[in-house]
Amino acid sequence: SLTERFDRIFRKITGRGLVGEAQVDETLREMRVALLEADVNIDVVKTFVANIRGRLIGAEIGVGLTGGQTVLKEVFQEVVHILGDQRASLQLSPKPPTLIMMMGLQGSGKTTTAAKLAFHFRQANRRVLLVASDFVRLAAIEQLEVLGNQVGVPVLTPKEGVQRPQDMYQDVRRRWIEGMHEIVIIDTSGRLAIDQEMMEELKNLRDLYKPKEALLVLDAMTGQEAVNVASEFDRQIGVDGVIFTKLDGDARGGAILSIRSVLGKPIKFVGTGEKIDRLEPFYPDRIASRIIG
Amino acid sequence: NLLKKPRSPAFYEEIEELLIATDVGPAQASLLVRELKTWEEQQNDPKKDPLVFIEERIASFFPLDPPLWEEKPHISPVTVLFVGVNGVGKTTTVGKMAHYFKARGKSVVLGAADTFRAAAVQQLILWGERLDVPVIRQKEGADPGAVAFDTVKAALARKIDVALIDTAGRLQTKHNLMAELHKIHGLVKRELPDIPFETLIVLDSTLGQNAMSQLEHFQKALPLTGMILTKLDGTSRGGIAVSLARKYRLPVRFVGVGEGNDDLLPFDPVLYARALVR
Ligand SMILES: Nc1nc2c(ncn2[C@@H]2O[C@H](COP(=O)(O)OP(=O)(O)OP(=O)(O)O)[C@@H](O)[C@H]2O)c(=O)[nH]1
Ligand SMILES: Nc1nc2c(ncn2[C@@H]2O[C@H](COP(=O)(O)OP(=O)(O)OP(=O)(O)O)[C@@H](O)[C@H]2O)c(=O)[nH]1
Ligand SMILES: [Mg+2]
Ligand SMILES: [Mg+2]
Repeated sequence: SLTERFDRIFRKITGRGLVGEAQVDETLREMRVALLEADVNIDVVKTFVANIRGRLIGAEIGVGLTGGQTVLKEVFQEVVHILGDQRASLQLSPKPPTLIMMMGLQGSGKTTTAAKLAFHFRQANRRVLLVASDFVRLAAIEQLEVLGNQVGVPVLTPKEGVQRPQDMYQDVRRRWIEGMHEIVIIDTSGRLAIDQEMMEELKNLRDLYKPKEALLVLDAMTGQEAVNVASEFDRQIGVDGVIFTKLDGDARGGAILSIRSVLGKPIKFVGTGEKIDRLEPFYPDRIASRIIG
Repeated sequence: NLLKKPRSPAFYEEIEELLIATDVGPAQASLLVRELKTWEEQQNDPKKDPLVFIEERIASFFPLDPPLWEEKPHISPVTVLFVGVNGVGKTTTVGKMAHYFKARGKSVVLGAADTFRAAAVQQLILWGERLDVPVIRQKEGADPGAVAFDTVKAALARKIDVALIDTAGRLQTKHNLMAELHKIHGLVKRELPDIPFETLIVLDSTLGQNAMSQLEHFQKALPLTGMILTKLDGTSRGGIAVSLARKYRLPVRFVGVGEGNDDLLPFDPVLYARALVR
């Protein structure tokens, strides 16, 4: 474990009340590897290590703690701080409906998460409408219909002859007025941030719907590119919040630290399973221990 | 020209970080750079650009033996089982591979053995309609092993060349789901021991170091014969395949470069290595 590795470094230099420079540099080397193994972006790791180095040198070894534990405690607290010391929640519009737009790379979990959000709000007795506007993926519309059925939430699907998500807008608007829906969740196709045409479509959708929450759905096992992808979605569309999925696996989730560190966007929820009730709040300290290992 | 650059620690650090940025992983990146240093020390006058050395090293890790579906004489049906975690592109890859085989004059049947996820069977049925390829399926919640078995039996009965079986995505840490995969494979293997049978793990190029855990657990559940790397049309370069190939000695058969029928290319280790390093 990381504590054991840190302790071994400190044992080489015994009887000190302060954390010395040589020990700090050696532990930071171990820390760097651990964070990279956890998929934290290399530039984020370099910044993190540089920032924490100053704090560690000359730090007093905590009462009842070893040198290694002192360093680990400092690192842990800094990671928790970056991840966000308080839990972020979804913002509701002062005047309904609250429009939520799902976006992200192919296969990240948008459709499943849209259904989970619908379930979450339905549990809170909100009138929810799901909108199926993925015209690309085979059986995408059907997938959301099946999930909507499971959740007990109506799903608006494209009318006959409608071929683009933008062309659903009037229908969606009419439907949320008639149905007096308080929450409208729009599922979109997975897309690459570098796909000009698809990003243009997403921009059109954002301009049409003006969502209260444009949510980026990211797979927790994403590697080094996570922060670049997220930055591009933020730059082109604007990200109000992030949802990380598939945290029920053993992915360390370093992408979470990268995105918090660089974009500073709130993590609204985490997905922890395939079933519709597997949406949990984001707990910074739990994610911190997972990333640090 | 990198050959002329002075060899400082910063020089090697830069190469290491370039590799790390493509998801090669810190241990593998550091190992490759150590190998580079050793090789450079042994050369009196290194004639090779250090990046070329790294490229060639990376390319060398990928086995080049041909897949069972290329063996002559061709025993029918060659069966290929597709496995992997959720959302990586298994179903889409099955569709693309069906197109690949049809384009080469082979007959194909698909097996919709994802009997769990919403509209999973329908997704594969639509692929079958798009490509005019039969799809074997049962009702929702049916035993995936039974569907897999039925698919191969149908291929045998109709003298079809290739049977491609799609399975549900599953995280490698879910013991019961890994056991289910073990059962699916075991059933087909036991009942039809003489048919050529491949199992390909589908990996998303955007994946980070969790790939190692995926291979470890999937390999324990059933014998993998190859890998497929999807979504290489994005900005990720699939560097995780380097450690996987090195450790598990599994070939990458194809790479996915988009969402259409034709967006499947045979894997070229040299092109892959070059794209990683440049
Ligand atoms: N284990 C687990 N699986 C998940 C989670 N969220 C989604 N999935 C699964 O991930 C796969 C992809 O989910 P989808 O909802 O289809 O992803 P998507 O982003 O809508 O995909 P595209 O529309 O094709 O871009 C499915 O198998 C889901 O069941 C999660 O939190 N945990
Ligand atoms: N850009 C791109 N998208 C891909 C590629 N391969 C698959 N996809 C997309 O990734 C998403 C998920 O693909 P699926 O085939 O449904 O993935 P899966 O592994 O079968 O998912 P589950 O069955 O839910 O585990 C879809 O939107 C596909 O169109 C690829 O090579 N490039
Ligand atoms: Mg979807
Ligand atoms: Mg599938």
